Amino acid sequence: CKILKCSKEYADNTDHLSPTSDAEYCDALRLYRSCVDATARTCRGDLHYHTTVTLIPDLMQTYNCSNTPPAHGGGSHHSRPTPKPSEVETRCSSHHGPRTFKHCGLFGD
Amino acid sequence: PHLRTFDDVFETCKVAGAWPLIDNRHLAVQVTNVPLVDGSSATATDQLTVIIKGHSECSEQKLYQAQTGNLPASFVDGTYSSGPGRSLVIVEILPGKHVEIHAKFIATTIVVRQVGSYLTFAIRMPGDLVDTGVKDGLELCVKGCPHQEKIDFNELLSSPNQIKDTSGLVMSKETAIAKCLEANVTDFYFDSCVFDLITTGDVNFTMAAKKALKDYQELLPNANVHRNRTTDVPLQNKTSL
Repeated sequence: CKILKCSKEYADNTDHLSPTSDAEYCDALRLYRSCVDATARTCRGDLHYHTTVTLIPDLMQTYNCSNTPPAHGGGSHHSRPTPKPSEVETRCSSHHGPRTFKHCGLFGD
Repeated sequence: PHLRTFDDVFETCKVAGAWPLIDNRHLAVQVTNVPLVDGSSATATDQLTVIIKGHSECSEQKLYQAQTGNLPASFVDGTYSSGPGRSLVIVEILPGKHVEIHAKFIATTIVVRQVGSYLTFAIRMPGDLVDTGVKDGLELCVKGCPHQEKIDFNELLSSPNQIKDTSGLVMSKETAIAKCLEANVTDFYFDSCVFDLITTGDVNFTMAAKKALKDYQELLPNANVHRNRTTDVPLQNKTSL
């Protein structure tokens, strides 16, 4: 399973992007998903794989990728059948309060 | 370390030892900071503890602990996720360097990095879950640092270079500015970068500022551009560079 290679490629692809580069982020995420999908058969028992598969749709939602066309005409991806989530899964998959976010950060010396 | 609070207040603090960043009904985050160089009150973070408090339906309580040289890709109990549909999940982006915790049921993302020998922390959390009305407690992310813990580094940054010989500075201001300009960090992150290089000479702090800015921009991609704080500081050499 080469899932960490996919994650590193994603980190490399996004390292230089500005925060307003939604289309480029979406492209990078599509590549990330393609890479992850390509490793799927060998990753069935790998927990990193399963957590990454969960993360990518969240990031695509953050960058509004469903409404963002590929920036470079590429980024094709495999569609995978998604099982219908249970009611509890749906309730736990997102917070339903107001959608304003705050940030806190700590770094340096 | 340098702190950006939930209310977008920028501070540089001593806060040596263990301090709470967040302590609300959903989440507790604590850091431990250690002194860096003799003669300076500056410290940096070498341990971080995150407690995701349990939710009856969505997640068990989970504990995450990181320290310098040990950035685990799992919670302390060895698990990677919790809850239906993996409503709480930990993701290793770069082994030993970058870990993210996604708590979907509270729409919260936590980013922990090790840059050089120290840790950085960033969080995005819904505003309605950040309890800013708490009167007691020391949550640094909510209240900022106590007055006596703050470092006014404008004074240091605006001092003429020649004081470096008597104040124990380990890198000249010009060199620090040049390195921070190369890193393309801006605003508070630029000031922080210069401060860190002047006080330690450790160029890893350039990358720490860069990653902190990147995390902020990625966690809040629609946030307004923050004010250009560097203009507050009379860095004459920056202009010439």
